[in-house]
This record gives sequence, C-alpha cells and structure tokens, in this order.
Amino acid sequence: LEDPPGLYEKVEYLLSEWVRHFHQPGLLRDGDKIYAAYVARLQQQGILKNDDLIQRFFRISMEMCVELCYRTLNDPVNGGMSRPKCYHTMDAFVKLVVVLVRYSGESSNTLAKVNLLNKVLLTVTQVLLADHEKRQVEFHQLPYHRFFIMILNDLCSPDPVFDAINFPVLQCFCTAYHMVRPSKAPGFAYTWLELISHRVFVSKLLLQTPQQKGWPLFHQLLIDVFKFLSPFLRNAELVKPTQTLYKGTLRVLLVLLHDFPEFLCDYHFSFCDVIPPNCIQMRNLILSAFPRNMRLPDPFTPNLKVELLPDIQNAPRILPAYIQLIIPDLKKNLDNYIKTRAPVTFLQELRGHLQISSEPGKQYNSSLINALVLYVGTQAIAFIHSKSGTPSPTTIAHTAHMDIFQHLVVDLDTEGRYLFLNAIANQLRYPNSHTHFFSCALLSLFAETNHEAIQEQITRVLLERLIVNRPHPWGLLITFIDLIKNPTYNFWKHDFVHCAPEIERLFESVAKSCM
Amino acid sequence: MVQDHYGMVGLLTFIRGAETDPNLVALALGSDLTTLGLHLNSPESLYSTFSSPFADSPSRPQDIDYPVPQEYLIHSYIRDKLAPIRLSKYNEDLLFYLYYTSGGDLLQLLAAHELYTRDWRYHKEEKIWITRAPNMRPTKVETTYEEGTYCYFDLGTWRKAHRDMKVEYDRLAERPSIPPA
Amino acid sequence: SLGQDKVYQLRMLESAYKHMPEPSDSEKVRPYLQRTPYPTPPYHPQH
Repeated sequence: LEDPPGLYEKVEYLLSEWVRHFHQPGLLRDGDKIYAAYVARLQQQGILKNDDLIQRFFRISMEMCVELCYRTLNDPVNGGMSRPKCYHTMDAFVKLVVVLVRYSGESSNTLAKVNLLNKVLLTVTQVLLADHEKRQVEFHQLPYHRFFIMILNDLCSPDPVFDAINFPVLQCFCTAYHMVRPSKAPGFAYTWLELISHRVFVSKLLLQTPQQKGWPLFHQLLIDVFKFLSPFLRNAELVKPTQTLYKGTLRVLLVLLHDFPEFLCDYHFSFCDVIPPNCIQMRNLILSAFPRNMRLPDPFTPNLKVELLPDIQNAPRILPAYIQLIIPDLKKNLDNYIKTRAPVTFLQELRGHLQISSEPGKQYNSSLINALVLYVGTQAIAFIHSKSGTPSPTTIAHTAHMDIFQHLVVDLDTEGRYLFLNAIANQLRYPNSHTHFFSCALLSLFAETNHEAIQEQITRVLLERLIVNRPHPWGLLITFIDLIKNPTYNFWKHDFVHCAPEIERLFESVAKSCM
Repeated sequence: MVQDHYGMVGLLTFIRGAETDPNLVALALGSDLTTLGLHLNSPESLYSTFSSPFADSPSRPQDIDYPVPQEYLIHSYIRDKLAPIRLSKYNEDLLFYLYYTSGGDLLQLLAAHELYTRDWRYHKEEKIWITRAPNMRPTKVETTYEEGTYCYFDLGTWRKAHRDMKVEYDRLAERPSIPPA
Repeated sequence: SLGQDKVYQLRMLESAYKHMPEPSDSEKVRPYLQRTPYPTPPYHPQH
C-alpha cells in the first residue's frame, strides 16, 4: 500500500535530526534526556500512533540509510572514506531502534519491547530481500551487515532492560536470519555466515542461554548454510566463491568442535542428513566431536577391549527427533517385523519404500535410509540390553534387526548400498552404545556375506573416510583397525585390496599408521 | 569388482583425478585444517577471539569490542584535544607494543621504522629486535658479520635482555619503506 | 547439473564475492587508531 502523503519527507527530516543528535558530543552526558525528547517528538509527529505507521517509519528509514550507503559506496570521490561514512549513518539508525525498543511500553513490559524489535527486524529483512531482488548483482551487503551487527552488540550489552529479554531477542534475530538465509538471499551469504558465527551471537546462543534453549535455533541456522552449499558441493567442482564459503563454514565448525562439541554431538544426525556424501572431511569433523568430559581411549592401544569400556553402555542424544522421518505405515510394519519377523514379504517390499526414482544418483530417499538405519539400530540395542547382553558380533547375529540390515545390504544396488553403509558409518563416533553396535553391525555384515562386492563397498565406505585429512572419528578408527587386524575378516586376502598400486599403497599406509 | 562410482574403482578414479584437480581434493581428501588460522590446540575458547569465517587469523585484542561503563567513552569530549600520533615521541616499550600487536597493519611498519631509526635491527631468522649493548663494542667485526654482546627485546618476558651473538648482516631486515602518504 | 535457481544463486554468490565483508564492518568506529591493513614483509609477525 502507498505511504501516506508527506510521510516520506517527515521521516527524512526526523531521521536527519536523529543522526545529528547521535553524533553530537553531548549525547553521552545527556543521553536519556535527548532520547526522551526525541521519542516525544516522534509521538508528536504521529509516527508512533499505530503499528502501521511505526512499521512504515522503520521501513522508510532503513531504505533511506541503505540508499545513502549505496550512493556513498558508488561515489569515487569518497575513496577510502566511503565505509566509515556508511557506518556513520547506520550506527545512528541502530541507536534509534535500540532507544525505541528500550522505551517501548513500561519498563517491565517486556512483551512490548520484544514485539517492537521483532517488527523492526522483520521490516529490515523485507527491505533486504526487496533490495536483493531489485538490484540483483549490484546488491551490496554492507548496510545490512552493519545494522545487524551493531544492533546485536547493543542489545546484548549488559543492561537490566535487555538482560530481561535476552532469549526472546535472540529468537527475533534467529527468525530474521532464517528469513534472509543464503538460499533466499545468496548475495548476502558471506555476511550471513559472519553474522551467525559472530562471537557475541554464538556465546549468547550456545553458552549463556540456560538449558540449551538456544541450541535448536543455532541448529536451524547451520542447516540453512549446509542446505545452501549442498548442491554446489555435490558437484565437487568448486569455483572460488563457493570454496570461500565452504572454507568459512569449516572454520565455524572448527570453532564449534573446539568450544561446543556437545552441540555437534547432539545434532550430528540431522547435519549428516544434509551434508552431501562426498563432503567427507566436513562430515568427519562433525562425527569426531565428543563430550569434553570424556577421555577417549587410544584407538591404537593393542588388544583394546571396546566392549569393556563403560561409556559404550550410554546412549547418545539424537536431536531433533528423527523418527518422524519414517513414514507411519512403514514404521508400523517395521515394528511388527522386528517383533514377529513377519510377514516375510516386508523385507522384499522394503527397498520399494526407500527408492523414489530410477534416475541414477538420485534413486533413493537418503533421509529415510538414515532414519531407518538409526531406528533399527536403537531398537536392536534396546533388545540386546533387555536380554542383559552387550552388542557383539555374536549377540547381534540372527536378530530381526540384523535380518533387516543383511537383507538391505544384499537387495540394494550399489548406489543404495553405498547410502545404506554410509548411514551405518555415520554412527561410528565417540564411545557410546550406538558406536559400538554399529561397529559390530558393519563388521558382521562384512564377515557374514558371500558377496565380495558387499565387502568391497564396506571397505570403500570406511577407507574414503580415513584417507581424508584429520580429524577422524574414534569409532571409525577402531572399526577399521579391527577389520584389518582381526583374522576373522581375512581382510588382506581380498582381491579389491590389491586391485591397483595406489589402492594397495593406501591400505598399507593406513594400516601402518593404525598398527 | 564394483564397476561404478560406489566401489574401489570409483574411489581410485577419484584419487587419480584429484592428483590433477585441486577442486576435487578440497572436498573429499580435504585440507589441513590446522592451516585455517585457528589455534585448535588452545586451551582457551576460540569463539571469544573468532574474527570472521573469512579471516585467517583471530581477532587482535584491540579489535574486540567490549561493553565498558559509559563514563569511559570520553572520545567525543577529548577528540579535538588529542595529540596526533607521533611515534618519534614514544618510548621503546610502546613502540614494541605497537609493533607486536599490529601485525599486517601500517602501524607495525611505522613502529619498525622508528625502531630502526633508534638503531634497533630486526633479525629475520631469530625473529627478534636487537641492538648493540650500550658501552659495549663488538668483539669482532668483519665485512659480512660481527660478534659481541647484544641487547634484544624478549617478547616472552617483555623486557630487554642481553646475549652473545654472531650477527650476519644479511639476516637483518632493511629499513622499512613507508608509503609516501 | 544445477537447476536454474541454483545457477542464479551461484551468480549472486559470485557477485557478492567481489565485495566481501571487511573486518571493520563488524567493529565499532575507532576514530583515533583505525585499522590500516598493509602488506608488511612476511618476516614480521603477521598475527
């Protein structure tokens, strides 16, 4: 809808007045007085009369600040001063927003403040998206970058008013960031990654918000960047811009691995669901996370008895709930088969549930495969524990759960089998009940099969995860070490181990470092 | 053997391809993550000094904004009274501080230039600033080197100390060239 | 192959790559001692 006549000029005048106030020396000393007088002025001018006018005020103000930044950046006369000039305007506008949020409603009315902030952030995202759509390759991220960073800093500074609404403030930011995620505004992608990984944002969300309430919000933002990168990474041909964003994402993951490994532990399943299978190092990075209070036994310890480690009794947390990924009908039949091993036709029909097309490379619903594998595995662990047992190649053999795995590994074609084996290998992490079970399951599949092709693919899935640069998940190492050292598996007798000099050298080199 | 992408032959083809195409390496074989500019073995948190996903070093202390009491923010009152920066007026302690905390910045070069003017020389191999010890001539002076007792600035203890050294002249950095502006 | 929307996204990413965010974009204005990035010789400590 059209802006009311005269509103644009009124906003322009008021905004210019504010920018002058902001940069005058007396602001520090007389801040409260100046703010109160300005808010009264806005009220007097009718700007704060209703939600519609407030929103228009912010939208027009933001558009003006953005326009000014574009003019400044594009003016060759400014040279090296163009960025500071942009900061000059944007910082003033940010301060105006912060003042209005602070003075919105009574001091105890947190809802009014959060609502106003939400309105402002959503308005700014709409301005961004419209600008991005209009200017296309001429879009410049600077004004929006400056806005989001400065307002975040101000709202997260120690302050009794903002401390009381800290979590709702973070929620507003997460909502806004999600709206301008890279797939919606790819021209903003680099800044977006910088915003979500800013030290203030990360520490507030992952560390300072109690009961880990910030974790699901940050999880969503990481999923956003993985989903954006995924199609480009899948092609394995990285142009410099994509490589830069990918490398930036790796840095963010390294910070999380170092400072918040429990976060990566909890959400590993959903991250691996969206990371393409060929991004092995990125996936390994996530899978190698382990709780900070845990001491990992050296996987190269001779005669390491994994089944005796106390940690393998403990089940890891898997977030968010993945069982919803399994279609209810399939789950019902799956539960029935696990309980009764009937009907036999269930196994024959299973592949049909997983296959969604006949196009090579896209035949299968990999999310469903991942969820199915994890669900069957967790059911198997619960079953074995109920029999007071510990998962081992002996105890897991001949269970309904392994029936399902063994059937799938034979029935699926090479593409499906690769995805299926990846789903198992994605559970080889730090010492816990899932790592132990899935390690036994994978080795059992290797030992029990008559098909060398299956053994070859199991080896391929493990080897490709080992030949990348570090880090390597603990569970991956102990599984591979067992595979090459344990005479049960007769590993070195297989032809595929010696199929080419490079492969042979690879195995020898990996085995050397393992032995 | 499995003949398509999903077996050992597929992996081998990929490995061979990766020998000539760095793009293929980046994803699957990966890179050395210790070269991304993060101190991965640091006992301190990384997020607190994380500069940017696109920076290859952590933030310098002076770049990390921190909320301070409003009373400390006096710049707008005194900005017209502040003297311009003149390195020639500062003592060596401050020069060393500016040098070591301004890596990759013009200020580092200016501090190095001023230290050079005060007869300090940067030893490129030892990575220390040295100067002849006061009142102590070198014990040996040749065309390409000299020997004696030298004063050096110890970054670890943040003070000057002495040591006997043989100083090869070609290991010393030249006077830094400052851009004209 | 990439779909049309992905081709568009890549094009936008490539144009954004030409003006990446700078460190000062995320920092408060420091009028007295601003950043002045300069390629110092590599033997001087860079970080």
